[in-house]
Amino acid sequence: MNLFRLLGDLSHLASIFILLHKIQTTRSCRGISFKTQALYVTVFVARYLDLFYRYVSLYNSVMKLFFIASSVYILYLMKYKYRPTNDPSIDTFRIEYLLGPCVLLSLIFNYKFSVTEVLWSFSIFLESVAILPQLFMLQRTGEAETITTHYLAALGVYRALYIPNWIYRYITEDGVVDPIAVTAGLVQTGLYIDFFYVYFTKVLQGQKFELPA
Amino acid sequence: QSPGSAHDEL
Repeated sequence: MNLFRLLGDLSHLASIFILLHKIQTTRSCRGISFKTQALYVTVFVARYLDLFYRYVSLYNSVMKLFFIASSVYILYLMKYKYRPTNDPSIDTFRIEYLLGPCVLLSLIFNYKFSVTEVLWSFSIFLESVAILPQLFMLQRTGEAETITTHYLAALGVYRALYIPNWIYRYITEDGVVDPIAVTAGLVQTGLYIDFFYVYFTKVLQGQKFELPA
Repeated sequence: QSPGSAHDEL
């Protein structure tokens, strides 16, 4: 564990609390992509199956359980409690275009051709693109509530902080590098660049998040 | 040690 990863994880944690706060206070999940949230549940379940056979630390296990539980809870809120505020007609990204390639990539690139290792790879690849339905929705509506942009920013910061974490680990752990995680992580962080540009130049200057027409 | 150093990450 190093500071970059800890801050990254805390940022991830914060993003979930921001999302829950947004849904509870506005009593609405407007602007949130159900598809992205469903992909996150898939990611967490596929990756954290290792709770059953790999113990890293109490911190690690508690975080994993929290990420699974909170992501399922968010789906519940969207699908049941605040269902009328969820508009599937603008959440139109075709997730089969993400799932298919991720399945294929995980079958080719994995550290061992076993069920758990392929699922681990799959979760890494899927996480890297899981935000796309959300960004697509943003692009489509052209605007977002400020709180929703804070949620996305916290998620982006989490991913961005994993990059210095890997550099730090490479230096301090004698050249250790995880090619699958690093490649997917760079792609994932890259997807946030456009968003961050608008976030920093508009939202943090007190303006509304609006994309040019 | 399991393959892939990121296995101990979240």
